[in-house]
Amino acid sequence: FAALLDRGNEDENTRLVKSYLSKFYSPEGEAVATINMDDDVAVTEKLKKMQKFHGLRVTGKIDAETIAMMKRDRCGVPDVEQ
Amino acid sequence: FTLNPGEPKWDRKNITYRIVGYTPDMHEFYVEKAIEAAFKVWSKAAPLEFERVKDKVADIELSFQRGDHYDNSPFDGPGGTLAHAFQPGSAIGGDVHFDEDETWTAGGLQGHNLFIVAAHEIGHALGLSHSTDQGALMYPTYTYSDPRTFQLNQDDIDGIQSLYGKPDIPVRGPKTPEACAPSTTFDAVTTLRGEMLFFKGRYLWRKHFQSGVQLEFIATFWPDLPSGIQAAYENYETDNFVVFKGNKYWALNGYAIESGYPKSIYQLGFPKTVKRIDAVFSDSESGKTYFFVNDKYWRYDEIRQSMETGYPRPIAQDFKGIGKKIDAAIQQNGYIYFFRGKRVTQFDPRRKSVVPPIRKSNSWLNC
Repeated sequence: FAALLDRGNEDENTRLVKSYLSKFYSPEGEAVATINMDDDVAVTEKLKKMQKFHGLRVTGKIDAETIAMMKRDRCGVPDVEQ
Repeated sequence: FTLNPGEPKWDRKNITYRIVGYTPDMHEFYVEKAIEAAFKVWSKAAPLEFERVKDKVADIELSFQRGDHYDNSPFDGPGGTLAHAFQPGSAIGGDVHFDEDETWTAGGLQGHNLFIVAAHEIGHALGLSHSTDQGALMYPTYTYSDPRTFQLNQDDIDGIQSLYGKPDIPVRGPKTPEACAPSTTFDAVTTLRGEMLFFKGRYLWRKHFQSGVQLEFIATFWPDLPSGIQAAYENYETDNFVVFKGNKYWALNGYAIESGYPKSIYQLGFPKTVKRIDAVFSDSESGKTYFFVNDKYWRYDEIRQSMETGYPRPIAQDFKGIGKKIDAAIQQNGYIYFFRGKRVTQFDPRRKSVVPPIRKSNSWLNC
């Protein structure tokens, strides 16, 4: 069962989140460079969209259940219109 | 369900498919059977006919690819992305690619079930996009489901019929339970290492004190457990939890079903007249487990590992006011909560009385 978020993996979690969001929640599709690492507003907005899509609590923050969902095997087709 | 922008779909009902490449993980025969069954999922739900061709380009071309295979969507090695497909259209349109770096199987444990993934990807190839319904086949994440008992969710049926209309033979599918629907009831409830699990059909709601309530398939965690669990409790003596269906029960430790299970409930000391357990809870203080069947209950001593004498007793005698045919029961903070239909009754075992008010069962799902 999903353990509580391991603070030690902060950077790894952030990388996972940004890679996931650029793959599945970027209408521009993969051709566009991954989300600008400093563009926290874009990340927060996409994170909220992902959390809403997956029926998670919409916090815009990187939390344990969001990470757990992002780590699940899935289909490669984006969740937002491309 | 959702469709793609512009709602692209095939402009005919007869659609061809070709298996362009195979995986070394499975015998070709089983790959063909899995893909044939995956197409059948959709031809049963909408007026579509699929014909397999071998020697010419087909509308839907299925292949196994690895890494970057030059369609602008490289695969990522084992795990993560399992497959993808393209919406209806010419050339690559409608094509389905499976990630060869996954382990493909006709079963459910070692690897990913090809039938389930193919059925999902063919949904895309027919024009469906991802669904937000967690019980739908078109939900983005992978969940194993036994191909022999697989049923297309009503959300998926609605989606494909919005594109291609209804088939001659009407078809209906299971609806995903909604936590906060007024009609929500539970089959079984248990604590588990600080979380709570509420069983319902093929699903369970998982409630974690920090992160709310999440709907899951039972098969996501325990592919070998049946759906329709009828009673469940956490055994504090053995740090595992026990689930009951019919006259069988399973002991689970985390994701693993303990060896030697399922066992017969008659091994616990029930008479053969008992055909199923309605509800069960265990008292962590005393190590006693209470089993409810119709209007009676039994008490089992987890420490001595035996059913206590003097049972069964009438529920009404010791749990006055909770009624009979309990759906589920759980002990929390010294109280016992009895779920019957849409209502849950709090019971104080010290005073041997009901603690008003009676609440809605789904109030336990933060509704």
